[in-house]
Amino acid sequence: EEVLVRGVAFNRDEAQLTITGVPDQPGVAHKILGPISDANIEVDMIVQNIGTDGATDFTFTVHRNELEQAKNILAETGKSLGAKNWSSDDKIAKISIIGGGMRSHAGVATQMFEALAKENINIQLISTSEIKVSVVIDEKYLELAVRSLHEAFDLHEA
Amino acid sequence: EEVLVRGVAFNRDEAQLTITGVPDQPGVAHKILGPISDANIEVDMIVQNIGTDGATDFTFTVHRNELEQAKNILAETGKSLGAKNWSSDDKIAKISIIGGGMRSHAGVATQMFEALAKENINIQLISTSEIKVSVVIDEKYLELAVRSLHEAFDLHEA
Ligand SMILES: C[C@@H](O)[C@H](N)C(=O)O
Ligand SMILES: C[C@@H](O)[C@H](N)C(=O)O
Repeated sequence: EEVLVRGVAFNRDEAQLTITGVPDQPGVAHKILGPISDANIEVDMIVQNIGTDGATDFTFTVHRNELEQAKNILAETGKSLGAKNWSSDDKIAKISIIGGGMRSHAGVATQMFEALAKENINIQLISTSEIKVSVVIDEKYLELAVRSLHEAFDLHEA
Repeated sequence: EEVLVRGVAFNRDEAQLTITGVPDQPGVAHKILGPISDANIEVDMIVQNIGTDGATDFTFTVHRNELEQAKNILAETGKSLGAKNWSSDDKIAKISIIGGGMRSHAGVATQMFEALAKENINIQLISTSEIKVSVVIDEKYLELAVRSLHEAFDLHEA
């Protein structure tokens, strides 16, 4: 069926923080994000996958200029939670395909993944909503990724 | 700052599939989702967190009535990828807070996580966009979760 992909959105001003091996129990997500939110740090993506053996990992992205503060806060949380580890990456870029409803979502996401795979670009993080598929990649591939996605979806670069 | 939370959305007609320990290399996301998309199976959430030791996990949700077919396809993919494991869960509910821009996103998400934590509801999966924070929980807590979120955000249940 016809997919209405409206465009490619991207930014290079975010950084990602990950805390690994946190207890997969009620209250933990709040313990991690609460202090970040209390510090008035803006958060964009929040990604958590299914836990294994009672633990899981939690990743979120912030503006790069708030990374230092977020790192300090996360380190405190990591210690108090007894997390396995915590880390950050400020060399990321976020890129999204906008458009398509759920009916075409799998097709749009597949096409996006294929375009990136063809350029040997590794997908580090995936988070979706009905109208948007967002991935995080190494920022050095951003221009290449944007170009190949415009080609894959037959869009004209602005 | 003022958060414009517009409502709580939820559904109980999805099932989640997870494939664990897949190589965190270009092309893998496409290998996983391609066959699902080729079978015309609709996909809603797609979640992948940061990899560790060169491997990561990939989770997606489908309509419950397409779960059997999706499971069969995923099993084939799992074997050909040499994945660690694959599993599914049809006792989930998806619940989302709609509204708020990035500026209030961390606050909205924190408030959502806190409301669920207060009811001892475990958050299994988290995926967000700028205007939406979606989580997956055990379906048996859906009514309780919807009620506590309406209270937490001072919304009137429809
Ligand atoms: C890991 C974290 O999301 C936990 N499961 C919680 O409910 O808070
Ligand atoms: C795991 C999967 O997303 C892989 N990193 C890829 O780029 O396809």
